[in-house]
Amino acid sequence: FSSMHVMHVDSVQHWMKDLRLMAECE
Amino acid sequence: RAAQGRAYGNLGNTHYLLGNFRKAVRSHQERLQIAREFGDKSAERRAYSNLGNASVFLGEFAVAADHYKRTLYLARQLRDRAVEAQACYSLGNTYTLLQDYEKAIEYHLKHLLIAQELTDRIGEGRACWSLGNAYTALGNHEQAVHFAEKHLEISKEVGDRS
Repeated sequence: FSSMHVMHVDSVQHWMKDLRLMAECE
Repeated sequence: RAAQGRAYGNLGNTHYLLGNFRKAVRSHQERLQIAREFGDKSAERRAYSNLGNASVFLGEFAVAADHYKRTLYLARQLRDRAVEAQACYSLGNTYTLLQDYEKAIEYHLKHLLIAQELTDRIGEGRACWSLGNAYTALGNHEQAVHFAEKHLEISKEVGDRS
């Protein structure tokens, strides 16, 4: 697993896609 | 001052959604400061989550892990199991980005336990998926196949074809 490979771990990519839209409101 | 805190939080979220992660961090740090002044633990917890998320997109994974650890500590103080699970999941993924797979497994297992306790099958499925990948990265193929099978079983149950 190289560092480039890490960015493409499917479960991490899925998490980051969700995270990008996650803003916890006041 | 209380309104300033809420405004900084909302400003941080808006910068984040616009992709202005540096500005998002600055706003959430202000929000954090005001939450501390008021002893508002929930707002402090939210600020740390938001700071962790922005740090991930800045590529500052070690900083993100520190923010998520603070989130986890406060979630435990607030006795909020769902937020605790979310913090563990974030830490598992962040340690994967840091290529520290032992730590990633430690947090994904914590997430798995809470998801089971809350009978959150979707969360459980994600934990198994993540654990399968982390064990693969470590070359532990027996554990990897165990979690891949669990992931498949749960995906079938919840009707997730992807």
